[in-house]
Amino acid sequence: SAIVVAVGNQKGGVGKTTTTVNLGHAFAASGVPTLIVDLDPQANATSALGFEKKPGAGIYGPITGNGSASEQVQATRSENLWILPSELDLAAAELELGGQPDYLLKLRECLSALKEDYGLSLILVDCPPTLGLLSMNALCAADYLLVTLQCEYLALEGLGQILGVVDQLRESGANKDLKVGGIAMTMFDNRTRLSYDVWEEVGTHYPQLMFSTAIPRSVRLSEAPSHGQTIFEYDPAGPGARAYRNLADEVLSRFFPQ
Amino acid sequence: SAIVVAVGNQKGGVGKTTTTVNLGHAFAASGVPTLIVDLDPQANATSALGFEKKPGAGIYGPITGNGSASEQVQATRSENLWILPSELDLAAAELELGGQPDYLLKLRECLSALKEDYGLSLILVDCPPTLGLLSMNALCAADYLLVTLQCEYLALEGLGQILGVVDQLRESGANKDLKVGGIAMTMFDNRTRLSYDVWEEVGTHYPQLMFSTAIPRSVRLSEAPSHGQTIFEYDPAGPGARAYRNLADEVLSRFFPQ
Ligand SMILES: Nc1ncnc2c1ncn2[C@@H]1O[C@H](COP(=O)(O)OP(=O)(O)OP(=O)(O)O)[C@@H](O)[C@H]1O
Ligand SMILES: Nc1ncnc2c1ncn2[C@@H]1O[C@H](COP(=O)(O)OP(=O)(O)OP(=O)(O)O)[C@@H](O)[C@H]1O
Ligand SMILES: [Mg+2]
Ligand SMILES: [Mg+2]
Repeated sequence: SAIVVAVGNQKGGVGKTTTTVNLGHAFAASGVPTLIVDLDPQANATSALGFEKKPGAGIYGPITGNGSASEQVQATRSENLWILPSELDLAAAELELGGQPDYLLKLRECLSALKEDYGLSLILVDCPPTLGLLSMNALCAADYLLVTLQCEYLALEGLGQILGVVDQLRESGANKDLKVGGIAMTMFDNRTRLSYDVWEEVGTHYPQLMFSTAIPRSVRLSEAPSHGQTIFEYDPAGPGARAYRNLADEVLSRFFPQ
Repeated sequence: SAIVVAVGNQKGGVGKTTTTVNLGHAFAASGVPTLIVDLDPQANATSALGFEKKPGAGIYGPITGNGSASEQVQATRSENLWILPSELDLAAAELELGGQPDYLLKLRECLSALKEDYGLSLILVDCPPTLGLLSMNALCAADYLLVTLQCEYLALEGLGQILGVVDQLRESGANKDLKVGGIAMTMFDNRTRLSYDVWEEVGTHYPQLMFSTAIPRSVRLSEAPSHGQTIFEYDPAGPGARAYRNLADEVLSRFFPQ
């Protein structure tokens, strides 16, 4: 049955969506059947993969108890890669979930049937930039949290907070199997001292968690979503594609040790 | 009485905090008494101004009905500049506010007494990267929304959404005086075509709203918060300080027409 990886960090703009979409494609390209779940009301992963946001077509219905998740899954252009899109109404889910029993387990329930579908090996969940009920649902559905960390000072500040939430969810029993899968360093700019300082800081405090592949800052990565393409379609021979391919190999060998 | 400006955008990492802190200092330096309210549980504006996050010292108490906002205001090192800090507990406010009557007007009530204090002319509110109850409170307390827009494709996608929310709040009567004060373009990188494309796109659709000063991408701006300094303390003669000084002049002439 598929493993679930939440790609999260409450700090905004740190590469969660870019990592979800490009890692997902890299996994699929190496033969690992992968589903991307867009749990952000901004629906950036949905449009980065070339899909329109359509009311009623996405995770909002299933997570609020209307219909099944698997009927909302769509195939992408790439083999072995599927998407469960988002829509603007998902922003309302934060308020709607609040009053319900088991409000932290709604996504977990949605995904439990999916894990056996499509022959999936991996489900990646793109989280919004908060620690609200949507992100908490992702963490309660996940086997691993993958933190993306921009090589900047303000991003470093919030790292302890999200790692602390994982401990709380595990210890409270909301998700006793949740582990931190790793920290992926993004937007590494080798022209700035700041990037090296942040890299060293994370390497000192979390050496076991940090993946050794740095995703470089590359304008191709920020151009690709405007064409609805992943980096492997838009600039397959460039530094962004190379880095995400290497990161994918690292993540697979860590989560699926042979 | 002071005017209130919410600095917001649900897209993460688009320069909301960097703009709030540096615009605030620029206003103060030109003799405009300014208060910065950190309404983000990440408390980035608090640490960027050199303050520690301390439980009980911040906006969380007042916005949930405990104590007054004005007793939480602290003076910064800079003349004419004060801060109302944030703290981690503020994340709980989203859930706590949900059930109360007038839950959208809590911040407005907190700030109404403050407007007459300290001889303030301007209150800047740094918003979290969502359209949840904290950001909605900021919009309901504000005279103007200042949108910061990173010169990237994914940031452009969300612009219509936040502008739409302003219309809804105005038309529903939650805040009938709310106006969009302007769009400040941030992290403009003159080496990439993408920045020019986004600039042109916004200029075509929102010519009246867009400020003509582009904030350039500059590593000094992302280094300054690690020293708890604004750009005017850290690199006063550099391109970041020049741009924020120019933007401050534009904003003041638009909001306080002589
Ligand atoms: N390695 C990179 N090099 C250059 N640009 C990048 C890189 N990774 C991401 N970006 C760009 O930086 C911006 C932020 O990235 P992204 O949207 O993936 O972050 P996020 O954490 O998902 O944001 P949010 O918090 O809003 O969900 C986007 O415009 C994206 O295109
Ligand atoms: N003009 C700039 N040049 C270079 N770096 C910048 C610039 N403006 C902001 N940054 C850096 O980019 C990152 C994102 O900026 P910032 O944190 O201000 O955005 P934000 O919108 O407040 O993010 P969040 O959505 O998490 O609240 C930070 O690390 C910041 O230091
Ligand atoms: Mg995202
Ligand atoms: Mg911020």
